[in-house]
Amino acid sequence: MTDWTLVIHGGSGAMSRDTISAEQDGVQRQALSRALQAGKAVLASSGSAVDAVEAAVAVLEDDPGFNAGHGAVFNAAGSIELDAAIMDGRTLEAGAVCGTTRTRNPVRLARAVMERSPHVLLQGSGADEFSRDSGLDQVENSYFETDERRMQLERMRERAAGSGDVFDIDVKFG
Amino acid sequence: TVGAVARDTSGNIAAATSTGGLTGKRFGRVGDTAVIGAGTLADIRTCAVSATGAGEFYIRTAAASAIAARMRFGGESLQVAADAVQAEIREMGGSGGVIAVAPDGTPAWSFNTPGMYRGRARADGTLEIGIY
Repeated sequence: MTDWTLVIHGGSGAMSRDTISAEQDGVQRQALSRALQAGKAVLASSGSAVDAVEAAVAVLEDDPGFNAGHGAVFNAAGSIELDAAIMDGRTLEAGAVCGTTRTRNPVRLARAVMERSPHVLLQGSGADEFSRDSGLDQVENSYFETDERRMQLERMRERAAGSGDVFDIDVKFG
Repeated sequence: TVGAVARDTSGNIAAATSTGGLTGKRFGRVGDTAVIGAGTLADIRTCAVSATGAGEFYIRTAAASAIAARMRFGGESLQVAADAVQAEIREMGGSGGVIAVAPDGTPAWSFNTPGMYRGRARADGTLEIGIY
C-alpha cells in the first residue's frame, strides 16, 4: 500500500462554538486548510510522517486563531507557557516540552529534544535553554499574545475573583 | 490545542500536538499534550494519536495508550477503541477529542464536545475540513 493519510485538529479554536461568527469560522477553516496543504506537500512527495505532522502543527502554531504558539492562552500571571510533543511510530522515539516561553514553534523544540538529546521531556527554563542551544527561532513571550486571549483572561479573572477559588478555571478557555 | 497524525508512503506513522494549556493556569500546570501516552502517542504496532480537551482526564486515563492497548490486546479497530476511550472520559466528566491514524492509513476521530475543528487529507484526493 503506497498511499498516505493526514489528520489534523485545531481544538476548539480561539472561540467557543456559540461565540464564533461565520467570518471567524471561515478564517479558522482557511488556517486548517493551510495546515493540511503543508502536511500534504510533505507526504505527497514521499516525505516522512514525522516531517508532515511537524509541518502541519507549525502552521497552526503560527496562526493566531488557535490555542498554540501565536494565539495561545494566558496563564494566571499574564504570560504564556507552551507545551508540545512529537513521536515517531516506527522507532518509538519521542520528544516533549512543557512550560516553554521563548520558542516560536514549540513543536520544533519537541522534535529537537527527540533527535538531539537522550531525553524525552524537558520543561521550563531548561527547555528554553536547550532551544537556544539548538539554534531554534527565538521570540519574546509577547509574540504569542492576542487581544482575544487577553480578554478571555480578564473575564476569567473577574469570575475567579468572584468565586475566590484559585482553581476556578473554565475548561472552555483551554 | 492543535495536533496532527500522519501515515507516510513508507508505512510509518507519527503524531504531534501543541498547546498553550488552560487560560489562567497556575503553579506551572501541565496538561496531557506533553505527556507521551496521554495526549500524544505514535506506535507502529497500533496507531498514532493526538488529543485535545480537559487534559487532566486524558492524563488520568492515559487516553492515547488506552486506545493503542485496546487495539493491541483487545483486537478492536481504531475507531471502536477511540470511541470507547472517549466515552469513558465523558462518563468521568471530561470533555475533548482525539484524532488518530492506523498503520494501514485508516483515519479516525472521536469527539465528545462540540466546536472541535478537524481536517483530513488522503492520497486518494480526500480533503475535508469540519467542525464537530
